[in-house]
Amino acid sequence: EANTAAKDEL
Amino acid sequence: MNIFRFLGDISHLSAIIILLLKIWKSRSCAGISGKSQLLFAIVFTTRYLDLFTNFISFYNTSMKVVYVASSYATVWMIYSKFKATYDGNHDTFRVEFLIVPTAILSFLVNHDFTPLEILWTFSIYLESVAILPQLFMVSKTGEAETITSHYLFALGIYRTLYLFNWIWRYQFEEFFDLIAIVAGLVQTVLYCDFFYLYITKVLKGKKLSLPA
Repeated sequence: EANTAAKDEL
Repeated sequence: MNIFRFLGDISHLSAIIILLLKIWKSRSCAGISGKSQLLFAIVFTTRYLDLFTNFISFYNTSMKVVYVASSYATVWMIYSKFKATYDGNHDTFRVEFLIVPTAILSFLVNHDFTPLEILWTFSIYLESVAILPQLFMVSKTGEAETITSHYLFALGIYRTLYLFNWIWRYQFEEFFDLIAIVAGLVQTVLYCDFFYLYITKVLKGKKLSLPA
């Protein structure tokens, strides 16, 4: 399951 | 935060500042694609809607504010303040061919079917192709000012560094976001031709000229 990690990124 | 992401953000910020200063100091937006800048303004607007609802860090919030403000300032300078110097005849890329497919794709491929998530996904997809009008304009005019090529290089390197950031985060944080990674790969690949020209020409003091 891909974690939506990119939300804390610009 | 890791060194790759930090350097990527610095590179992105410097690209934005380089462009702002180039237009403001030279009082001209010759050679700059207004369409790409419009797309970037849309990218930041749709990506940072959670600016006031989701506080991550002072750094994150302040960078988002700077990105949004500077992208609107750049669009304003191109289409209003210095519109006499805007080279509309060479800025002819059909942006609807970028906006419509990415909008449709963001509805089909996303992590969560909610408005904020779909808009975030749309901004990720749109950013990966937002530079095309600018690259198209450079190929049409056959050359670019040196300052513009530095802008493009910094802008291209930022997402390349983010690719390393995602490798780092996969390795050490067990985190990955396939949508951001795939779009980031597409975005970086689109710059390859330009990177080659930049490294072989501009860094040798020559002017950037594309085979028209």
